[in-house]
Amino acid sequence: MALQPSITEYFATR
Amino acid sequence: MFEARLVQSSILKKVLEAIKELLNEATFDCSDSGIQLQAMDNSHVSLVSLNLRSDGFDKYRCDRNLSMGINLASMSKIMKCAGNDDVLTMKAQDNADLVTFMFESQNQEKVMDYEMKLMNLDQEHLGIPETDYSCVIKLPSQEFARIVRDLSQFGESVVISCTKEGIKFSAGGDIGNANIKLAQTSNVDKDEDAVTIEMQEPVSLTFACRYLNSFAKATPLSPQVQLSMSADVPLVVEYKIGDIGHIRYYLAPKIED
Repeated sequence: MALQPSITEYFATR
Repeated sequence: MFEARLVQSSILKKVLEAIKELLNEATFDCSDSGIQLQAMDNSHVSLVSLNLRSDGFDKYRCDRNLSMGINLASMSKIMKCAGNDDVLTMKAQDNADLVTFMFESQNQEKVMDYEMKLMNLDQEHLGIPETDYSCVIKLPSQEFARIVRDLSQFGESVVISCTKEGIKFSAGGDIGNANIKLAQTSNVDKDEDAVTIEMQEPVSLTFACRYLNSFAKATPLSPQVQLSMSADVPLVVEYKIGDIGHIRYYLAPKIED
């Protein structure tokens, strides 16, 4: 089963 | 005072269609340079980034930076009141809690004013790093929408593989498997029909169909769509918006458990 990571795991809060 | 005039109100209608499936509400950040919007969908899986440059408007004035929190369903109701050929002007006072949408018919015989309440939204901005992508693909936007729609019937995910020769979209599930290959076009009559690939390294990544289908709601904005991919970083799906700006969607690839 493939997992869907959140976009926040790649882009940090500014 | 903020005032932005667009002779083609249909552009804003299409922008709204392109974001309202992913976002319930969003902050439109207005500054001297134009209107920007950045927001994650409710589940924080994808990111929408919209940029409309001030020089792309027929008239633009923004004396002080203004953040307009907008309920997109409400804005959609108002935009439905505009004819495609109407001229649109958005107006707000500094520190206002209202925005006015004014629609004028081409002959200026009918003028409509719709005032909408603004919201205070907690906005979280993400820093998007500069990235050199391994593959940058341009293809007709309708073709992309069609492929994603067709492959969604087979499973929840689509694998996008890019090599110098072409792009392959694959999906599989209970009913079977599907593969769609697009070769780079050698010569086409119209630029918008072209499939072009700039590749440093081949890439193969898996994405959720559901989000790709939502991104494809932007298809009416542009005849071409650009997909930028690198291993282990989010895909960028970009639609140019005429001479005024662009909308970009970011989606992380699925990872094997």
